Amino acid sequence: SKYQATMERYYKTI
Amino acid sequence: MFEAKLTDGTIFKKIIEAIKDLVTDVNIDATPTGLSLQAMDSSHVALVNLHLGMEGFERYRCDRNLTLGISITNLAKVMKLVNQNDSITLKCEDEPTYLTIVCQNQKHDRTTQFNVNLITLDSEHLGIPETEYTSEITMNSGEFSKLCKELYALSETVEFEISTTFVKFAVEGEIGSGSIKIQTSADEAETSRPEDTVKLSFALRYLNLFNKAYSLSNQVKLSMAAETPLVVEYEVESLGTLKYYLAPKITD
Repeated sequence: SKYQATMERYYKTI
Repeated sequence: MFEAKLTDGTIFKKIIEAIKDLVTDVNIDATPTGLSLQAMDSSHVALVNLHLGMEGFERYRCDRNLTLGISITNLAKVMKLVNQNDSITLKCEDEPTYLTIVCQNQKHDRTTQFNVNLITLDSEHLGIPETEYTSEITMNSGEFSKLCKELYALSETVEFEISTTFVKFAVEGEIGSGSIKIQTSADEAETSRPEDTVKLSFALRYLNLFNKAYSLSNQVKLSMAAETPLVVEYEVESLGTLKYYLAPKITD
């Protein structure tokens, strides 16, 4: 199994 | 200047212990309302978010916003100097090159001081939007920690399922498959949002790293929503919260 996505996909860089 | 004193310094020590294996260099933001920290692990699948409100400190003063870049690895080494029942004071000047840490025992006859050098970091800050979590559960943190440790011996990945009446942790590995199901009617667990069920898979290695925080709180809150990172939240008594976010895995 692998990761669906890293945090950057879920949360916006501010 | 900035100065923050905690009567029970071991709380701060435990927080540093609970994040040191996930994040190495971080920016701690000191503002007039409290201290906060947000950092991702090196693979960017987990995120640590800490907030400590000024009200929880015995003394708190922060004249202007400061960003304190610090090596958590080195801070953890300094925390070894904090003994049981010591108070801890963090302080620095307005344009600091180091953070002073002062630990004092209850009898006030032993004082330890260490200046930790600060570093300049270019760290990405991610904005976490208000999220409507469809499944939330609060359970005993010691039990959750034990369960994750035991399941890691059987599989690298765990599937979480939270429903109206139960929470289920399922694993599948080379030696077989199984699950631990906890009825929400039992004292250990309760759901607050009964309407939806979400199933998501997570890496147990990370959950075990998060569980280093279990001694900070008797309870842990798990929040899930479809295609959203899991939130593992520990309330730090009267001080604030330590939250860990973990991206879900795809199971083949």
